[in-house]
Amino acid sequence: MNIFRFAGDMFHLISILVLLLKIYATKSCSGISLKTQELYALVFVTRYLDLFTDFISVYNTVMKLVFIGSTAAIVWCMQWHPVVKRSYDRELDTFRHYFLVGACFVLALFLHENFTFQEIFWAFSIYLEAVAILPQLVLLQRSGNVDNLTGQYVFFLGAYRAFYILNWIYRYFMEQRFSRWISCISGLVQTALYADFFYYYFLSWKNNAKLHLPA
Amino acid sequence: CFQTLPKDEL
Repeated sequence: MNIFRFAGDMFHLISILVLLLKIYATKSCSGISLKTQELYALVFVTRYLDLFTDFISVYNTVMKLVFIGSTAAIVWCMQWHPVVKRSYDRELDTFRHYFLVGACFVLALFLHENFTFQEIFWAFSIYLEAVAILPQLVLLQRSGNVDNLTGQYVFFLGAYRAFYILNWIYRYFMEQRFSRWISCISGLVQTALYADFFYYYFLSWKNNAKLHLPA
Repeated sequence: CFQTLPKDEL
């Protein structure tokens, strides 16, 4: 474990806690894309298939359970909680995320390390995570102004993978081991997708103005 | 040659 990876994991955890705070505190999920949450739930379930077979550390197991549990709770809340579900922007959250699932699965069938059930689903989860934020970014552009907690949610989610890239660079030099190219390339694509969001987020912070993404 | 990283990351 190194500081970049630990920071990355903490940013990831913070992003989920910020989202839970927003939903719990405001009893509203306006501005949140349910489709992105569903994609993330699928990412965690397909990536952590080894949850009960390979024990790596208590930290690793606990974090996997927290990620799966919290994302499942958010998806449940946005669909079934009597108060929260009324604030879901159903008509704005129209990204065809099933295409993303299909494309990533086909890609995983062709591009993987070993042709085994677990490896293919692992590659699928890496590809899917890289694009899972797209419905959320599209929703933010459509809904115009972004409330603070939602902006912070996306910011920490972007920062998490950016720190993982630093972690892979660190491990390359310190452990003479390089990251799997599937993770590396997907991680770069994933972080690049946040680039314009980071730019407007920085502008809003510098000008102390409301975060506004151009349509 | 360098080994790839173990699958110990989240």
